[in-house]
Amino acid sequence: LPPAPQQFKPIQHHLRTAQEHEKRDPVVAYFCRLYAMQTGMKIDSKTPECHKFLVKLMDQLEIMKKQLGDNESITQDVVGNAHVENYAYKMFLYADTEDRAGRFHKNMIKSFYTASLLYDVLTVFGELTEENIQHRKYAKWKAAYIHNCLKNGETPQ
Amino acid sequence: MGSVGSSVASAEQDELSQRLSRLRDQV
Repeated sequence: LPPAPQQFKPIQHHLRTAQEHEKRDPVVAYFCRLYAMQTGMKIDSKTPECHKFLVKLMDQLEIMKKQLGDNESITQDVVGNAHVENYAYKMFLYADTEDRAGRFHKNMIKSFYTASLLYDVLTVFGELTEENIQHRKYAKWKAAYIHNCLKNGETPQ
Repeated sequence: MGSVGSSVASAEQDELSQRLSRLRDQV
């Protein structure tokens, strides 16, 4: 994909997460891009550079769907939802365990942040559950808080 | 000319929406 236009800053991190999961978990990568596509269309699909970018993203999604064709996570929403939700929760749990053990490092910050992005992605399947809304809020806040503490040389509480 | 431009843009958007619907079609 070409670099995303400025208007698509809100989906930049979801697109990066897709790229990072291309090999590790293509289903997660697919739904991150689908989320980016749906959100991107809401942000701006008229401006030529945005439209061009969305067409490229759509091309990529269609290719991925073909490649993943017989995967039930792609063909059935309920399975896809469970797959992304489990993955997000695993990320969240890993970061939370590290946090509670007082082990603060870049990897756990990234896991909190990625979990929060994946809870965004879950909205492609419908409204989030109250629990997922809370996890997303907590993960986003924790990632920012611990990041700032480490940057300022402070110990997170 | 403005109206031709806007109809082209709207047709392009429709095409993108249709492709998105096809993508979301459950088997």
